[in-house]
Amino acid sequence: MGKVIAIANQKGGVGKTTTAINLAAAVALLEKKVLLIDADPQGNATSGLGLKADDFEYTLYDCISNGVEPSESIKDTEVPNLSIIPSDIQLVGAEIELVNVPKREFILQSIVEKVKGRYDYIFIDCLPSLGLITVNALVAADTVLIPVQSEFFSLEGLSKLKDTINIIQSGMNPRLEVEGILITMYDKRLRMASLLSGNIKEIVTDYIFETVINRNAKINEAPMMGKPVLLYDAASTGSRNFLNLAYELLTKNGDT
Amino acid sequence: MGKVIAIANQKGGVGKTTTAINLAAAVALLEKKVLLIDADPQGNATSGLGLKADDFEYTLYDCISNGVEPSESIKDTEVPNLSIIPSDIQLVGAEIELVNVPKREFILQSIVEKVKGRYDYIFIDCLPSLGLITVNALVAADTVLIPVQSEFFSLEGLSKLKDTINIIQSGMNPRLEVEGILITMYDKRLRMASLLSGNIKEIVTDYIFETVINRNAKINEAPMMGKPVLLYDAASTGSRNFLNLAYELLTKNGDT
Ligand SMILES: Nc1ncnc2c1ncn2[C@@H]1O[C@H](COP(=O)(O)OP(=O)(O)OP(=O)(O)O)[C@@H](O)[C@H]1O
Ligand SMILES: Nc1ncnc2c1ncn2[C@@H]1O[C@H](COP(=O)(O)OP(=O)(O)OP(=O)(O)O)[C@@H](O)[C@H]1O
Ligand SMILES: [Mg+2]
Ligand SMILES: [Mg+2]
Repeated sequence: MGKVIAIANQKGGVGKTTTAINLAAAVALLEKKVLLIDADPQGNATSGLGLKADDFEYTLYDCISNGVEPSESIKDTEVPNLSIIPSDIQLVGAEIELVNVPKREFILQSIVEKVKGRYDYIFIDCLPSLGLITVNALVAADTVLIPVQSEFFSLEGLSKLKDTINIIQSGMNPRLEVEGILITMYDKRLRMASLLSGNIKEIVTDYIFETVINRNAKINEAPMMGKPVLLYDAASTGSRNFLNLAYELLTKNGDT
Repeated sequence: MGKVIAIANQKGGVGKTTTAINLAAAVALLEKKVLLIDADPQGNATSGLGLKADDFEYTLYDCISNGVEPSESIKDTEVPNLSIIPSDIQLVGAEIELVNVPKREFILQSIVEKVKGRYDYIFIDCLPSLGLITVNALVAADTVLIPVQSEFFSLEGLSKLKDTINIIQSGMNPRLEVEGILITMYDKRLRMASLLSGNIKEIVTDYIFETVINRNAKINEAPMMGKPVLLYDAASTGSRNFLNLAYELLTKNGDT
């Protein structure tokens, strides 16, 4: 039965999509069946995996607002064992449309339930917000993986995200846990980065992934080619980091 | 009569808040009266200028949802000539509450009108979204300054932002113009960055600021001290970049 992991942080640009694409691809390359759900109207997970508008007919928006079955929206990617429910700008509309819908926080959960059985892992890439779409993702998820940069604004936002997670745990999704905190875009030359990453252990009591994702040009270039870094440049530091992260995630879940 | 400039881009982490804080501070140091409005529930512009929760009683949320007069929420900062309307996580609520309010896109405009006469420039720091709060900022603004990183996802989002701006220009705010595109966190060692920044001129016809903001550790450290980079380390590349940007903005507006 698939484990659902939301990748969330309301702070913008901390590497949510980069983590979603590359972790999902690495886990798929380790022979697990994986689904990536793009829950961001920017559609970066969709384009970062090489899908263009002509490649898909239905998006997550269609599943949320137009009653399309999730199985109809699922598309294969270039990565074996990795499929995606794509998104585009239309998803912005769902945030407003959901406001007056009964059980508005449980819509994505009911969509995920329909396909959960076919996958080992389902990752949900969230937009940088604590609005209704992100709340839907946290209600649908078993755990939440939180990418953070070791920078002031990113760490400042961590406690607010934890507050939101606590609210959801005490009501709409009591089984929600934190999968772990992932340090991204780490640049060991920056004095501040090593100082702050030490601080993280004081701000949260959650699991902090031992694998750190370093700042790496290949990671940044890969989405332009529509490929995860593992297919773009398998020998890069970025690829090694994400493969290590996948091992760590599977080991932590007793799944190797 | 104050010029209102929204700093917006739905892509997360491109340097909106960093630009808002440091450009507002630089323009204030050039003897203009400046107001910064923090329209992001993360409250990064507020904390980045050194304000803590105990330093203010009212926020932008109170002006939007509780009828508090903007003049009551305005706070001084450590920078002479720079004041701020602070924000905190409560602003998340405004996004949902505004949905069923008549003329919901014009609420911030009516708030700004009340104080516009007291300032030369008003900057609005937007959250990473195209939702109702950002739409309010674009309706209240005379122009919009668009920070972009020369990276794939950031440039991909530019055309969607332009679409939203066009929609607003054709209806709710016909006078809205693009103040300019600002390239941020530029790292000349990255092959991709110089390649893509050349592309920007093909994607948009708008003014592209000649001043480029380089990636600079001091810019990243300054908000931890609650100061703009000009007060944190006046001799840094970051300070020079933002001072040059302020000169370019004032010159472009015939205001030097
Ligand atoms: N380890 C890394 N090394 C170099 N560049 C990176 C790395 N991780 C992410 N990036 C780049 O940083 C930018 C921000 O990352 P990304 O878009 O994944 O963040 P995000 O949290 O998904 O953003 P948003 O809040 O807009 O959804 C992207 O251009 C991405 O290519
Ligand atoms: N020129 C720069 N050099 C180094 N670091 C920078 C620079 N500009 C911004 N940063 C850092 O990058 C991160 C993202 O910048 P910032 O928070 O200003 O972006 P934003 O667009 O406001 O993000 P959000 O979408 O969450 O509102 C911050 O940690 C900031 O300190
Ligand atoms: Mg993203
Ligand atoms: Mg910001």
